[in-house]
Amino acid sequence: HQELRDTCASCAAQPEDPESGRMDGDFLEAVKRHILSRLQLRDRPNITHPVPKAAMVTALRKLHAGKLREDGRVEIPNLDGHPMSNEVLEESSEIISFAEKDDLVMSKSSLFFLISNEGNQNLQVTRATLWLYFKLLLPIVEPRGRRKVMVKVYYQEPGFGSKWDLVEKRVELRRSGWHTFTLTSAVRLAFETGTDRRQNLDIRCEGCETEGVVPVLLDLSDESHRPFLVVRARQAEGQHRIRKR
Amino acid sequence: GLECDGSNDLCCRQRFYIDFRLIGWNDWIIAPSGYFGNYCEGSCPAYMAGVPGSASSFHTAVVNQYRMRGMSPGSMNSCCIPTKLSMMSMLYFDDEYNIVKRDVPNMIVDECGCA
Repeated sequence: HQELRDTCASCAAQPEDPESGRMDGDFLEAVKRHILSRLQLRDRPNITHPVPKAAMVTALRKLHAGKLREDGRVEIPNLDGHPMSNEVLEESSEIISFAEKDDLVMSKSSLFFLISNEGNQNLQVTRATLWLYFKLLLPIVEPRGRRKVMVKVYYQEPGFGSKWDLVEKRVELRRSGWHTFTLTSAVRLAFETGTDRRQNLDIRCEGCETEGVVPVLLDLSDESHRPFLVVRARQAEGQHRIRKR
Repeated sequence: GLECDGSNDLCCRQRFYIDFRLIGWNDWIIAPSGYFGNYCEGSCPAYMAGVPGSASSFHTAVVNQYRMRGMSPGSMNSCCIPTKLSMMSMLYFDDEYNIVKRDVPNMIVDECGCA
């Protein structure tokens, strides 16, 4: 066997027996490198002040992120509640980005998202959904039982001082709750420029004041209702990739 | 595929679990709480050629038929390698405190065989 072992690469590199607890540091480093390289990360992220737990729990619970078995094999249901078709399964990313406030911008209705590009790989956005929470200030008493408002989400195209586009949606509210707005083209635009993607938004609501409705933007006393953006992306394919079935 | 149980040194799968807490990665990885970094080890002697299920591919099965008849086309050392891999989903924070969900294919070694 010795001669066999010498000639076969995968037989030779044998880390010490993990059962005996004497874990070979190099082997552990190799596994760490392996995990980071499969996630296309150069190094492990440096987490100094993670997202407030309340916001994270709400987002994950809202998006049906299921429980993972220990070995990570059970699929986490996709984050934005839409069934994921098979061909994207193998190389897909889903990114939840939480709204942040630009201290230099006085307007209360403006916020931005910083969506990383996942280790500088060229990601192709397949869907982007903005989640906003609307609070009803007064209980609904009249028989029609619904409030109708027009929500306008302005998004700025990439680049300083560039123009703003608009996504608007009529929202009917029976109670306080979350509502979604599709921003796929906005986020796709943001991804097509530079490495760190910043997406500036300005949220307006026609009829909210008269109807006693408040969109929760960045309210530090209400972290669990912080707006968040769910981006589903996949590895952009080479222009002429031949698909083999 | 065989599971390594120390009873022989034939090609088998060594289970190996890393708890992310023990390596200080549980602050940025939300789920799962650990990773099965299983690997393959062991030798692939000639008589393994005939063992059903030990060939890692049809090509290997055909070459094994030659080996069992004492004919050796080309260099005949075969290696113990993964023959079945499965995907792993991970939920983690990235540098901008986004929560990312990745489905990483071929991340966990399920079975090993000789090739």
